[in-house]
Amino acid sequence: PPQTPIRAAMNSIQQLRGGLTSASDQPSGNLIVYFKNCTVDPSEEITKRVGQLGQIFCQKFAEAVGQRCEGLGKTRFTLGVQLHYKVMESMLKSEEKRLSVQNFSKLLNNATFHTSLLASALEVVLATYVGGSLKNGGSESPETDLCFPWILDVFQLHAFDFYKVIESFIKAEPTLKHDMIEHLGRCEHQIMESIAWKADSPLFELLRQSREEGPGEQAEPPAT
Amino acid sequence: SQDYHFGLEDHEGISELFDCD
Repeated sequence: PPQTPIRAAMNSIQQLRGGLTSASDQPSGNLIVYFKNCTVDPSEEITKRVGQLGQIFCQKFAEAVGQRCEGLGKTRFTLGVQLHYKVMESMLKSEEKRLSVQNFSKLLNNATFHTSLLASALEVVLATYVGGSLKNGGSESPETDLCFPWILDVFQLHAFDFYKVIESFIKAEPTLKHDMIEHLGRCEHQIMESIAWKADSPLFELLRQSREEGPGEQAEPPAT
Repeated sequence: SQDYHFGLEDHEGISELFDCD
């Protein structure tokens, strides 16, 4: 049958949900082992943070889409949590292989890492649901208001921190569809072109530090 | 992911990006 925008969107949603049928919205057994191997066990903090971010997400979702759609917000959030745990496990397996270590205490106790990872997973979920209408220039669905960088405002996340997880996210989730990889690439582009250069961006502090560290690699002239 | 430009080298990963060991 011909591929209509609605059919394409439905397929993407089915594929996303299909890929998460065996995933849980709780950490898997493998993830729990990684948590227990940490010098400081992050389990409690992770669960607490997911709960808090869930409340914020559902509230902002309902404000944007309509209070009657609160249930939809919860469903989207649950899918995002499932995806983020799945990707976290895959990332840690890769890191274990690459670094030959099993103690990821610093990474797993880094709140910004977890928030950025959850935000990336939710961006994939939200973009999948909005998919068809956005691609065709339509804006009938109020969910188009939730497109990037909406999630950064909801979680009060610096764009530069979100940017840092994108590549590893794509590598860790090989079932990610082509159009979703393109979407994440566009988010990256948007961050580097504009959003990362807001006054409170951590990028300025990093640039200052790198200048103070003395002559290393020379920055390109501003015009370039 | 063929059209995505991977900028990280093979020896870099998420741990380095979040300033971890």
